[in-house]
Amino acid sequence: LPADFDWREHGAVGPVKDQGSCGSCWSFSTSGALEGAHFLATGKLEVLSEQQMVDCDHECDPSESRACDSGCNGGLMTTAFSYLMKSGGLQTEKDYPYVGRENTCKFDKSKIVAQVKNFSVVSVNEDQIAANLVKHGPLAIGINAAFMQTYIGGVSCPFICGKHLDHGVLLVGYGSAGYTPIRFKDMPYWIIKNSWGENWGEHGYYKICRGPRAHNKCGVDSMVSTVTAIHTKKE
Amino acid sequence: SSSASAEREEEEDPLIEQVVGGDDDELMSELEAEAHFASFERRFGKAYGDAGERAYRMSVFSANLRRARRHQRLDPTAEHGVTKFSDLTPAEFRDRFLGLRGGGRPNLAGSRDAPILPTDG
Repeated sequence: LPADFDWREHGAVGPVKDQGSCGSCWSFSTSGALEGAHFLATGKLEVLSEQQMVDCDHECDPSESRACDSGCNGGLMTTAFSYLMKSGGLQTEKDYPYVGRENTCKFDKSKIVAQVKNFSVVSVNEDQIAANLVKHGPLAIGINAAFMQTYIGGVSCPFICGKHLDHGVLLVGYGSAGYTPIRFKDMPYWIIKNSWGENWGEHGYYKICRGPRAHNKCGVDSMVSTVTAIHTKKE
Repeated sequence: SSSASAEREEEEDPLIEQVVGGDDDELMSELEAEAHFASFERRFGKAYGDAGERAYRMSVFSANLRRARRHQRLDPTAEHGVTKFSDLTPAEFRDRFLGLRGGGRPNLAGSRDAPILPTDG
């Protein structure tokens, strides 16, 4: 594995988006992962629609009846991948723009640009997470966002942080040495793309520590899913 | 009742309350709090419906400044402070901006574990 890796430097990550006052983080995590997978499959970065999932995806996890995708009321990335496999795929952001509230579904199958070939759940193992990131592109992950409301920058590594996952984000890379002035040392970290706009965090991104001493900080390693895409040609 | 609600939500944050001492040395005067809040309003283009709503949001903002200081102590390698969410209670923040259901259980039928990849070399 490379010591440092960042999919932003390879063109697989779209612009930072803003979910607004709507609990649709799960759809941004899902679209970000598919944008990356589609880039790997086709060499082209397409900015994909979250609104399609907000409006049209009501897939439920059969083993947990309360865990259904439900627009601004929340959802899960894995069930969203399942929806995308069933529905055929995602339209572009331009075709189906984000409005930040749930509307009636206007999905147009003829405008699909990215399709899910397969998706998997990655084990709670940092090396495997890094390997899947490098091989398959950005990963959809869950995190405990308790420290994110007040986050401005730097490598977050709270002494204590819950592992209950309440926020869906996108893992786009990792670094081996983020200097932390207070501890006078370097600290390895994950690079996470959020969906709260560029005026939050480090231009929309969050860094959280990784490595043996930070194992699964804020539950960041607990729910990681990878997706592969197939190339869709427009007729 | 709004102020009491904000205080109650602060008390519901057990992780932080367990380890942080008093903030007496960091208490702001009303004037300082007003200046901070006015700066926050300008920076993030905030506008409130009436004076009552603004006063409530200012009380939430002050509580969040104290919370940010506690976060800074608990998370010293990051920088914590005023963000565009500083006028929201933790419950409002959860309701409006978080949305991962089921605690993130990935037990979807049909999904499968990713194959183990080699990580050396």
